Amino acid sequence: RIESATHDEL
Amino acid sequence: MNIFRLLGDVSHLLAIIILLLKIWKTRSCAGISGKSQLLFALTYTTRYLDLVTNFVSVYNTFMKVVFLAASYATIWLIYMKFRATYDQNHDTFRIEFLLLPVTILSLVANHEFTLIEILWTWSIYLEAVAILPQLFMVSKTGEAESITSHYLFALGSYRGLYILNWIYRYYMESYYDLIAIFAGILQTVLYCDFFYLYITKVLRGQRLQLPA
Repeated sequence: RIESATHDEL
Repeated sequence: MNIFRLLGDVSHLLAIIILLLKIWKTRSCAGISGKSQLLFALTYTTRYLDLVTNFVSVYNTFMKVVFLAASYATIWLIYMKFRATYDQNHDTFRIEFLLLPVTILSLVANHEFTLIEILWTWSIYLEAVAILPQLFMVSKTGEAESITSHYLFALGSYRGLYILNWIYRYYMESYYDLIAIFAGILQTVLYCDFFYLYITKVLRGQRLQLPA
């Protein structure tokens, strides 16, 4: 799993 | 935030503004694929659903609003205001051939099986191929106005700069997102032949002529 909780990129 | 991502966002914003100005000033959307613009609007709509629920920064919110507004304004210009100049006969790419695999892949390869996350993933995969109808249209018409090729160069560069941003973030923040990286590489690769033509021709003042 890739930890990318919230997507902070556009 | 890092310089690569900032330059990428600026390049993306520039592309969207170039396109809006081109259509508004020339009062024509000749050579522009309405289908690609529809896919971009879909991309921003499904990706920015967290616009009101998840505040990241003023910059982030501002850019999301601008991208959403500009993409819908572009669609309005193409399909409503200047629809008489919309070149339907050359904008014939079958987008269902994009939507189906993108939908399947987003259901299979995602970070989390929740609606928001699936839609985000769908938008990432869709953006990677959203330019295909436009590139297909340019190859069909055999050429593109120079302003359209500047639009494509700025748009193609944005995700290329994001790749540098992901390299930077991997080494500096140990952050990486394989879905965004995979789709971003594919998206940038699709522009390669256009980049070659742009560098070798358009920058020398020649018209962008694709080998018919």
